Amino acid sequence: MNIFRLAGDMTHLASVLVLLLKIHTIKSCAGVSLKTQELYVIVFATRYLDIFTSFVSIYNSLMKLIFLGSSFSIVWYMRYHKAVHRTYDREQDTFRHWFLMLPCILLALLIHEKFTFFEVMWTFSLYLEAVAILPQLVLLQRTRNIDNLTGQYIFLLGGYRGFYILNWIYRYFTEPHYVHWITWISGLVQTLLYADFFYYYFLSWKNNKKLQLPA
Amino acid sequence: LSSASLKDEL
Repeated sequence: MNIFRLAGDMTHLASVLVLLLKIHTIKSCAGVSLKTQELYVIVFATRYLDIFTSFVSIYNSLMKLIFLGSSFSIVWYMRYHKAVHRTYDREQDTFRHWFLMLPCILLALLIHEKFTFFEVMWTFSLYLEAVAILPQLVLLQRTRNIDNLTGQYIFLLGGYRGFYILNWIYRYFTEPHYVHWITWISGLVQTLLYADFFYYYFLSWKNNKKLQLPA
Repeated sequence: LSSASLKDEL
């Protein structure tokens, strides 16, 4: 464990807590894409298949449970909690996210480190996570004004993988044979997808005005 | 072992 990875995990944890806070306290999911949340449930479910078979550390298992639990509960809230479900703009959140999964599963079947069920599912979850934010970013372009909590959520979610990139660079230089192109490239693509969001988020913060992505 | 080391990440 290094400081970059810890910062990444804490940023990721903060992003799901911000979203849970928004949904649980103000009972609103306005501006939040249910499609992205559903993709994240699949990302964690396929990423943590080994949660009961391989034990790395208390920290590792605890964080896996938190990410699994929070992503499932966010989807549950947005789908079945009456008050929250009412604030979900279904008309705008129309990204066909199931079509995102197909190329990811095909790519995972083609490019992976080992051709085992577990490894292919794990690689699939990496590819899927890289594109999971797309429905949310599309929704952001459509809903003109977004509230601060949603903006912070996306900012933290994008930032965590950026810290992971620093972690991979650090581990590359400190651990022999630590080379994982698949993880590195999908993590880089994932972070780059946030590039324009980060730009407009920074502008809105600098000019102290509402965050608005150009249509 | 390298891929195992990667699996220590979330």
